[in-house]
Amino acid sequence: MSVDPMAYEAQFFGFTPQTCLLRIYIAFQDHLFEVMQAVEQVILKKLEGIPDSEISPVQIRKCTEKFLCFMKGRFDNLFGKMEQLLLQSVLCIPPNILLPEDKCQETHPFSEEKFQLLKKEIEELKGKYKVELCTEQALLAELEEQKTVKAKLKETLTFFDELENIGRDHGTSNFRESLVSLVQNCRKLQNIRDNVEKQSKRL
Amino acid sequence: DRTISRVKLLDTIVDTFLQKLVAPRSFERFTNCYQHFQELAPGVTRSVYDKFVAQLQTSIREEISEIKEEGNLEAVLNSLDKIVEEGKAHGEPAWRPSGIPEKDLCSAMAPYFLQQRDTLCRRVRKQEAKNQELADAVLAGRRQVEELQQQVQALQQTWQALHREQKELLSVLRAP
Amino acid sequence: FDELIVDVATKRRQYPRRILESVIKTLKAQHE
Repeated sequence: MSVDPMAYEAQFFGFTPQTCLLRIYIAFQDHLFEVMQAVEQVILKKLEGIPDSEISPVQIRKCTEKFLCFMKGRFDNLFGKMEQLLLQSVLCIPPNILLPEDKCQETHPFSEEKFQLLKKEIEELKGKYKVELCTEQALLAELEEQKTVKAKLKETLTFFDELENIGRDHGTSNFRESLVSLVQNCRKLQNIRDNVEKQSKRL
Repeated sequence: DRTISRVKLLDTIVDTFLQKLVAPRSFERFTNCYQHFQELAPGVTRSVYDKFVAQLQTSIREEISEIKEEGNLEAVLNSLDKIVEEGKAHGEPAWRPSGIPEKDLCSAMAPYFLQQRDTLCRRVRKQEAKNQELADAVLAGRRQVEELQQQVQALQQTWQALHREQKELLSVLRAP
Repeated sequence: FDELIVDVATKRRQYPRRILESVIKTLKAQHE
């Protein structure tokens, strides 16, 4: 016969209903024995008070045992019924009832596979987050680098501007043009000089 | 009848047990067992029996009270009544421990892991958006650097051309 | 057998809460 351990009830009560009932059975049985013993003592005492009674203590003991046997039989039979009743209707948790600490099993039941998937998803998200953080570092580093490069390039441009300005400060608005005109003028001067030299030789 | 509280049911069942234990005809049994004594002192027998019944019932009832006291049984049973009352709408059999703790724990832990996943999702999305902005800024920065480089290059070439012409000028000037 | 049942049942009642406490602590620490 398979024993129902009533583990769910034990989870609620902190003891198994069967143990509780065993405790009650033993206690009740002890009381029955004690009271029977007291009855026997009282009867013996009464007998002492009755002159020349022929009933011996042994006989009384036999009567007690006989009555106890009857009571014990009835006691066990009734206790069996009481035990069934108590197990079925007092110390039991109906099959459709969930204990508060297990509410989560009902509100969002989660299978082990699903839970593993969830944990895997979390690990992936962690990885992704780390990648994003590294990306942010790399982007910030490049922005920093760009800042330096731009500063450098702007410095160079400023340098060229200053060159322009120097030219402008000395009357040449545009270096290149002035150089070109300078070269042309030089060439003209050279031609003139050549012509002069030729003329003088001729003379 | 489910409207009776468990405590009341327990008391009723114990009372019924006690009544039936000393139900009628057990006095006959008693007198039958103590027959000689009954013949000798019928009145005493009756009173001894009545005391037996009273004492037995009292001590059993005291025992029950003690057990209730000891295990705080009334409060526990009342709280069970409440739990059953709250759950009675639930028709089909409820969940029970599977015997595999790892398996049963999943549902208990799931809400916290779901929360962690949602938090991580939000943070990843936030970081991605932030990185997108940074990436845009980096691309814009690259374009600016390129433009500046082109400007510098153009100016550099102009000045180099200038330099070449300067050399030419010198060569012209030096020419014999 | 009875003690075993009570022992297992008690663990079923108490351990999820205790495990959750440390899981929550762990998740918080990871979060930080």
